[in-house]
Amino acid sequence: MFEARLTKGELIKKVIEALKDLVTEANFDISATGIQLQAMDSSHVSLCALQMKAEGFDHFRCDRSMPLGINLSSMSKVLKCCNKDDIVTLKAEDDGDSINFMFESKDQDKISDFELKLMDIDSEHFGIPDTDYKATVTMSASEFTRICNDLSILGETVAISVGKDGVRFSVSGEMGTGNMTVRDNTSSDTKEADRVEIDMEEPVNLNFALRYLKSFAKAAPLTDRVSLCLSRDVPLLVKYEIPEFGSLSYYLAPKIDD
Amino acid sequence: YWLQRQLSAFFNDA
Repeated sequence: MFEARLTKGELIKKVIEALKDLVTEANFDISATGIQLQAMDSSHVSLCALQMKAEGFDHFRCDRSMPLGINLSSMSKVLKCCNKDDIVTLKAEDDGDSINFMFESKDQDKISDFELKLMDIDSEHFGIPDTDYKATVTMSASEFTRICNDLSILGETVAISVGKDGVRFSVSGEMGTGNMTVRDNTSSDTKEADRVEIDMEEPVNLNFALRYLKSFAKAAPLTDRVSLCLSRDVPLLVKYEIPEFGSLSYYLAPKIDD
Repeated sequence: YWLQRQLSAFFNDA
């Protein structure tokens, strides 16, 4: 028996919104410690890794570890019926072929339940090597979304370079070029949400497809902050930590100059 | 011209 209840049910909705662009179906691996998901996009260029801790739920019970294969676009449709302040309960039997969603309004005056068929999905688990990233930038999640959306007007590929002057996002296309530089502002009186922290061991300059970064940025409603971790010739890690709940991380393979 | 690499070039199948 698996049962998980979350007062802030909206978090589940936001998590699925942040995944469904990249992943159409995935296994939610449930165990006594929580829920994990690892899935790649169809081009095998990016990987999403979700972690939701059992302690992050108001109630969490999982008698047997198992994968729950779910079509994310179906799940997103079901979650459209979940209102902002609803309490969400997920349930699945150990040998069942479905998952049950229950949405309760805060005042308990409306209760909806939905059942979704589970799917058998071959999961491709990747061993992600521990990386000592040479540069880590932590900034406002909404500001990062803004940069990705704004720069995509000009081109498809963004060069991210971290140097002593800050982190520069550059795009060039047929129309022209664009650069946005964000500087470390930890020494000034910037309010917490707008802080930019740059931790750099050595300068890094890598190129990435903006299309994927824009999809990752859909996770911004989950939390205020995002971290970008870079090292030469390794995938970029874009990490959204969700306080007291878990994290949503994305990996993106770099582009190389051919 | 930019060549998009795949993740399998960096991560191992677990």
